[in-house]
Amino acid sequence: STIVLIFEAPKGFQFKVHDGQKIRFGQALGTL
Amino acid sequence: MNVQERHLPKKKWKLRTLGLAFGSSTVAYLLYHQDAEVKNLEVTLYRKMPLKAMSRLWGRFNELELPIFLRRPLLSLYIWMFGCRLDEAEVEDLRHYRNLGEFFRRQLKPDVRPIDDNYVLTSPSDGKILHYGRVENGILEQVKGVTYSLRGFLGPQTWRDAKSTNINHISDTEYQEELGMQPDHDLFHCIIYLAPGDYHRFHSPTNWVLHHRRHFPGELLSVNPGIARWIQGLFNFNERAVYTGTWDHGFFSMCAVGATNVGSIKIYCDEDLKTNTRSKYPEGAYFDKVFQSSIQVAKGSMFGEFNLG
Repeated sequence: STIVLIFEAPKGFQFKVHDGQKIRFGQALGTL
Repeated sequence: MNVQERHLPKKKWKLRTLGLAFGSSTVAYLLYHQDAEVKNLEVTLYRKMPLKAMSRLWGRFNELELPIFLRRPLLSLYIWMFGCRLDEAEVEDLRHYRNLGEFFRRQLKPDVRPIDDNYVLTSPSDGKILHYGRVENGILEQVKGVTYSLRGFLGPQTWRDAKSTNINHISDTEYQEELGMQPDHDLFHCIIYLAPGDYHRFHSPTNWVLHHRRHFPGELLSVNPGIARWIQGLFNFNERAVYTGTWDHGFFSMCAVGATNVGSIKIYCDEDLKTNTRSKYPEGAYFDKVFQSSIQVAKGSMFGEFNLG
């Protein structure tokens, strides 16, 4: 199963993850 | 190269070179197309498999109540196979789970997943980041280099007053433009893959307001990274529940995509949603629900769960 997020954000939005990274719910995904 | 060849006239050399180039190109072309044909056939055969029926059967089997003496050995085997963290589960005594289905949707202890308040967007679930980035020209990547279309994934923008209700008449770029984003904004996406051993409930990644749900009763192909690299447009084929709304920065959507054996999606604020039913629908069919009063969803709050079946 998969969760897909699609969202609008200011151009400066930055992800704080990388492809293949293991993540847990509540951990940082991105910031402005 | 022998002496005779070394002294061949220039014209003959050119002909040989051209012939060699033509020959190798032809072989490469034939090999490529043979591979493409074989791959297409494999994908077609895979999609013909009765994966939804098999998943329903698997779900029903896993809702049978296990005798207490069998619960610990059987669930321990699953935990060992998929590397589950039993110490994080709210209930650690395996005898309390009546079957694998219950264990699969287990809750976690309240303190094992702190929500990071320093970031505006946090992960909605445990899992692996399959891909993320900007959405360019209405095209998303499921893994690097393998794409699917935004309009195919979300469908017509009936949740807002979009100009085009028939998305077949507009390009992918036009579809993205019709989202009506602010000029200094971009569209982003992130895909999180939940492996069998992961905690299978999911939470809100931010504070947002939910207006609309679209249920695509598609297929239940596997979504593991290997399959995502193999099948272009995978996420547009699978059964999914797409929730759209707004957050502080404009459009926001969160989508739960089902997979083989995990096609039963439950959303706590949407009891009408019924997934992986026996009904048959044409490809691309979908069902909408407009929430009469918008639902405020708080960051970190429990949103839904995937179940076996």
